[in-house]
Amino acid sequence: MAEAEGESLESWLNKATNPSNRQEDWEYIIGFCDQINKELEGPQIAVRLLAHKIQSPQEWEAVQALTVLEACMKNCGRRFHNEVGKFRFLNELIKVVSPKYLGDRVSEKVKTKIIELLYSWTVALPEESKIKDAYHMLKRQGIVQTDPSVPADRTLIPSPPARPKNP
Amino acid sequence: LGEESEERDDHLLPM
Repeated sequence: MAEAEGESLESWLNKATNPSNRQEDWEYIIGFCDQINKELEGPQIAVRLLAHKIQSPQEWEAVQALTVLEACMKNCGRRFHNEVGKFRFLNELIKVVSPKYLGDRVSEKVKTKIIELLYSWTVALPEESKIKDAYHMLKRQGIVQTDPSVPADRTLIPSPPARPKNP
Repeated sequence: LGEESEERDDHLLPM
């Protein structure tokens, strides 16, 4: 296991989104999630760092940052959801997909992934009303035309506890 | 109080 002593949120995220990674590196992604949970201001700092990476002009860096964001939403609980559910962060995602901001310079892959994530959170986190507001604004602007079909495991809905596998 | 003022300052991006 990697030596975690002295690692900061920033250093974990730099490793998790390093453009020279050949594939997503889950050791670093989970290291970042764990560090968020350890720090008092973890979620606030993490969303700021993530927004910066998601706006990277390098597609692979941005895609990895979105994977990290998705992992944090699954592993860092309500404290993290609350930060993502603020316009301060949501606006940073909106900037990436909107042609009025960065949208024209960003790959379709990154934009599609952002829209899928936003939609999955509107389904899984109905109490985070600002996520819905942001998503519906993108629809009104025509940036989102139809709701994406998000696989069930991409949403945050926990699996039913007593799923009968062998009825 | 801090949280309340943060809430007031949190606006959707103008489009």
